[in-house]
Amino acid sequence: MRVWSVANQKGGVGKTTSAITLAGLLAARGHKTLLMDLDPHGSLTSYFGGDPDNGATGVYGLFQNSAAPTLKGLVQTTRFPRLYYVPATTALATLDRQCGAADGMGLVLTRALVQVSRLFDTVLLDCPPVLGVLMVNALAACDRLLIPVQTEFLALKGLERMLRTLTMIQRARASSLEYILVPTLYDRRTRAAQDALRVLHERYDENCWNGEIPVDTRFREASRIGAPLSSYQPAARGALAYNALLDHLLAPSMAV
Amino acid sequence: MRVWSVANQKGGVGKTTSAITLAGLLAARGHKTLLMDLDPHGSLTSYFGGDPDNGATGVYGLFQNSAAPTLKGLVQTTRFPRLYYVPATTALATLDRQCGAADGMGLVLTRALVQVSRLFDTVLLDCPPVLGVLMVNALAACDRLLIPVQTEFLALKGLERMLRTLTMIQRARASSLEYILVPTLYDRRTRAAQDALRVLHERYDENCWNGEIPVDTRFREASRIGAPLSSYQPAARGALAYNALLDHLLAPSMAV
Ligand SMILES: Nc1ncnc2c1ncn2[C@@H]1O[C@H](COP(=O)(O)OP(=O)(O)OP(=O)(O)O)[C@@H](O)[C@H]1O
Ligand SMILES: Nc1ncnc2c1ncn2[C@@H]1O[C@H](COP(=O)(O)OP(=O)(O)OP(=O)(O)O)[C@@H](O)[C@H]1O
Ligand SMILES: [Mg+2]
Ligand SMILES: [Mg+2]
Repeated sequence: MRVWSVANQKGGVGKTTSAITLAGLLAARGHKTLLMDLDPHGSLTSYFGGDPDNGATGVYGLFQNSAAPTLKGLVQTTRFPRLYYVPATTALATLDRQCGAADGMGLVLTRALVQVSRLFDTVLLDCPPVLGVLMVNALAACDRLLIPVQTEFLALKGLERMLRTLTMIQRARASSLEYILVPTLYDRRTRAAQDALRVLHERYDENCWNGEIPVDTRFREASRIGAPLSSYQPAARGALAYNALLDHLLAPSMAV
Repeated sequence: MRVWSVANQKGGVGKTTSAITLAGLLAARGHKTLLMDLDPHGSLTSYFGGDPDNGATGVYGLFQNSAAPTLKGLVQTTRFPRLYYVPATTALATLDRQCGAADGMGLVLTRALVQVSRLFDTVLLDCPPVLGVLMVNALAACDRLLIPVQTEFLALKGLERMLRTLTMIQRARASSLEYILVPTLYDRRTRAAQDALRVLHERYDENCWNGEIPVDTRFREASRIGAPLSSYQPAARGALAYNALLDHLLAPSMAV
């Protein structure tokens, strides 16, 4: 079972969009796919019609010491074949304060995912835009990290901080974590985006995907009807770009 | 002294852009203005050339029990007259775990801001995209809350959660908190944005500003040179829109 985290401490860079679009493509290709919403704001959960304010446990339940539910019991279906998700609840926002300095809270997800390793081919973890116990869990549990990066200058400055966080987490992991930078919200007509993309390749080339996800207003339309873009309009520019990214991620001798 | 918070748990909706553009306009109109970066990711701090990874205290220092620095001592200048800021540091990401259930941590900013009430006309608090001790502090300390809302459907679902958070915080405040919704990233050519804007007014009309901030690529150019758009290109569409918002916010008998 592959476990991919999608994370970046910068908000609004396309984390949830990337996780959902890639999961939609994987499911369409026949892979049994699980999405997990780790963001207390619950964008992914709302996308599929769930309600993050609904008290039912979701991911939050996994972190409760006594009688934690099994991960299998939290999995919800979507109307798309082979595509499942575990919802977030707003209670997740209290986890950092609850966990405090308590050790061992960084491996909750790793232990939970073992329970479903025969049920799914790929799990995608959608992270909140903040470094906390949920992101630490995701970075500990995954075998690959996707970092969507908006193609603009301020986002490049923030990227250095994200990569420093990664170095910090690497020390706690048994095996080193491969990461791939995914340029998103690329508007090829603006000079600022072209320059930012060039700098991204100059500085991080061996870890940066050599494609980019273009700005495509159809992502918003897809989110309105709660379908991955790849199911709603498979020939849309944005869907084709994520399809190329998925080819790159699944290629056998993937260096990055 | 006016204290305005800019907050929304959804990432990438224009919180930092709104805080910086409004502060630039206030300073240009002769108001002594202070920006505070409450986001551990430090977008506002990077914008003005600061380094969130630089160990110096910044906002974080205010939360340390022993020998907390004075707020006055943390204020940095910018190259723009009458515009100052207090930087964020990445250490802010550890605050929630440190504070834990400890009471009274929700009023640290309120107490600190009293120290500078004769030095500034307006303070703008740029919040991180997560409900934690920093956002709680900002909502307790401010006398008005600006909520930038992207004009798209998923953002409207997230708005209900933000307003529920606000209701929760209101109970802990002495006086009730006025909030104003600011439609951002509005692309008048797409139907999805027009529909979302209409729904926003249908549901929240008495709290929603009757203008909108258009998509304007010059915001990215401004962030590249570290200047508020209003100083870089005062006649740009985005700057004119924030100017109209500021007129609305400063109008004497502002209902919203
Ligand atoms: N390639 C794209 N083209 C156009 N719009 C996009 C694209 N990718 C994402 N969006 C839109 O941008 C907004 C932010 O995307 P998304 O919510 O996926 O970001 P995020 O990083 O998950 O945000 P958060 O930090 O809140 O978790 C959404 O409205 C989404 O529809
Ligand atoms: N009206 C606008 N037109 C075009 N681009 C914009 C506009 N407002 C903001 N942006 C761009 O969108 C991106 C997100 O904006 P910003 O960083 O201000 O959002 P935020 O809500 O503060 O994000 P975070 O959740 O990470 O704090 C930035 O690249 C910014 O330049
Ligand atoms: Mg998201
Ligand atoms: Mg911000």
